[in-house]
Amino acid sequence: QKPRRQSLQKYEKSENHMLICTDCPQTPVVQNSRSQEHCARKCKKKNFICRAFNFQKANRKCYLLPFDRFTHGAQKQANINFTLCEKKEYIRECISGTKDNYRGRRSWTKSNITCQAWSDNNINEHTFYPDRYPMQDLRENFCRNPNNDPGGPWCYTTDPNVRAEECGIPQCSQEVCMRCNGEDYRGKVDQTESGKECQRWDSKWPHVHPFQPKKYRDKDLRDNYCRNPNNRLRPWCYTMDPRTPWEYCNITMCDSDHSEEIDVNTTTSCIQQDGTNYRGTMNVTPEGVTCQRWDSQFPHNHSFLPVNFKCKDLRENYCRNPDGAHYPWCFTTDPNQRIAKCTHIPRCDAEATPKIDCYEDKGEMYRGALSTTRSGIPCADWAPYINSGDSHSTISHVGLERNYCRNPDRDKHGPWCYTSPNNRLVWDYCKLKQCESPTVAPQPNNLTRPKISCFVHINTR
Amino acid sequence: IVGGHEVQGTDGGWVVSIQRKKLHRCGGSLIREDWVLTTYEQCFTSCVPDLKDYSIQVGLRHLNESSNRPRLGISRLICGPEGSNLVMLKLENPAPVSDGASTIHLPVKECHIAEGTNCTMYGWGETKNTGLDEALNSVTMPMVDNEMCSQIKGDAENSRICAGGNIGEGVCERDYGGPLVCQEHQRKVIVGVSIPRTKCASAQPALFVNVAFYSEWIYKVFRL
Repeated sequence: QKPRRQSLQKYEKSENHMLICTDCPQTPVVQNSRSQEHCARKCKKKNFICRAFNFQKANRKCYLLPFDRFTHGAQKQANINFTLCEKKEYIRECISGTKDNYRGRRSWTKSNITCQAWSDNNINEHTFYPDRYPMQDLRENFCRNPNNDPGGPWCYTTDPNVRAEECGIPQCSQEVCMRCNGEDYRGKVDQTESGKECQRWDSKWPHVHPFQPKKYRDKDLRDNYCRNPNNRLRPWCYTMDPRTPWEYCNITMCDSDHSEEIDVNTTTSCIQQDGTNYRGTMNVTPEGVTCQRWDSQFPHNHSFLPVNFKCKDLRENYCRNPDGAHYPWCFTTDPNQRIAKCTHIPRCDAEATPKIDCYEDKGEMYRGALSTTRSGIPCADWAPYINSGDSHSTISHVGLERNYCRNPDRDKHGPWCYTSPNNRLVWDYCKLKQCESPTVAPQPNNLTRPKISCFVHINTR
Repeated sequence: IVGGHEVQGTDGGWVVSIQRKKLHRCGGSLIREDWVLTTYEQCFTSCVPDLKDYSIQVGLRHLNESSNRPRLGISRLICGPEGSNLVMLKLENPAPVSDGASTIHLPVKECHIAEGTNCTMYGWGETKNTGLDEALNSVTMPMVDNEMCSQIKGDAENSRICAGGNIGEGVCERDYGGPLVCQEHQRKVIVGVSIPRTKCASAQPALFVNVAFYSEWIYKVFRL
């Protein structure tokens, strides 16, 4: 399948905006255009200097602009009737890919010498006149590369002793570095590591995909820039090659991992939102099965190696959410159960605004429907324990319904329940509080209570 | 233990060293051959820690003999009732109750120790240069009456007891979790489990979990 020609990925799009320039000598060229893509192709034509276009949505008109946002007098305005598309090369300060198309506004060399204007010959004489090379955009004294020098954009300098020098414009892959797995990367790399052009996130061609920018507003899926909206190893993008759905992008890692900044919002005892920042030590499933260590491939093979997800804290076998799932999870040590969600870790908001049920006295009469322990482990049915005649735990069988928290042995610490048979805890208390009732008779204080000796010889063995 | 003295003979055989990555972290008490009673705070990171990092040593006299003595693994950690600060540890194998190790009796439930009774606290913790560091030390301290103690206990009421209050004597870092033991005739009973306070060995009495208050829970854990 021959790739369809597409041009819009070379533009940065601003919905409901337009660019105007009242002072500019050249006026926009207005053309009818069936789509933004069509407009982008018109703007690309070489016989016309076009740095951006305003697309008028209602009447499908294309205003091809010979200026960019940095041109003196240019102004970006909000206007719901227009979509502004700006050629990236005129608004970025980095080099994308191997082809040197830098059209930015840097005007000093890498040793900090001011560039000489291309139209000047006063200090360092040369022949790269702007008129002679109209397609090279030899404007003012901006760094350019009209001779395709392998060192990148350069300029003649204003120092008589230094005729010309490279400007040291960075590659876009180095301009903004990434931390961790690049989930927060907001740089401008728009090519994959093999040099394939990225598909726009708001386009369904050549690959239909679920990552529509409007659905994932916090992921900043702008234009066709590499991003990591789904917790892959690195930022990536869908490619313009119909045979390659997606590829990783090559982006420089930051020198320091800033892990201390990343840890600011972590929680250890409860879950906020999807629990991506949970750093607690829960390492069993709600059913009590021990979690598999992240650095182990047994019993389950997996790709969540701690070394590849350094900011996800895949320590030991603790429940974590390295992939943006709905809740922290772990691989289990049960060969028949690959993954388990750690839903027994409570939610922080549930702790902040507790709706904890309460019980009177010791809770013998509690008849509520809570059926999880204080750590969120599901309770087991009472039935087998009643039938087994476990006299140690059940003084009274009244009210032992289903798997609800109850207090059949008048435990002074409140209602409790058994857990499932394979749980590490056989039983535990439930998350219930004693009711604060003014009508409850006061407990006899120590003065009136008979004092029992601690040394009464009862042999507990 | 600050201001105490090194334990002699077979005394304190029930005191265990709870270690994380083979380093002494806090004290505990052998209440059954396969059960240790200690505190949560400063001993463990959570109620579900990675137990393979932890081990127990019994019958130790000095931490420098630690490498020559057997280590016992923990198979289960059970956190006590809300607010108790207690933890029970089930050992993977019963501790050898010979060779200097023994168990300590639990108190009768809801019992009371009279004010002024001298009881003893044990531990391998900080001595503040008052004794031999890393040796098992003990200090004797009087039980403090409830009224004075209530200011320290706050809302904890019957779940806490206090002892000590002599400046320069008391429990300190790495002793926590260890036992406060009272004796009547030949019977020794663990009445308290030490828990951290802001200062050690100050004029303010030390705070302990009242084991008698939680004895029902302890027996229930044994049973179930």
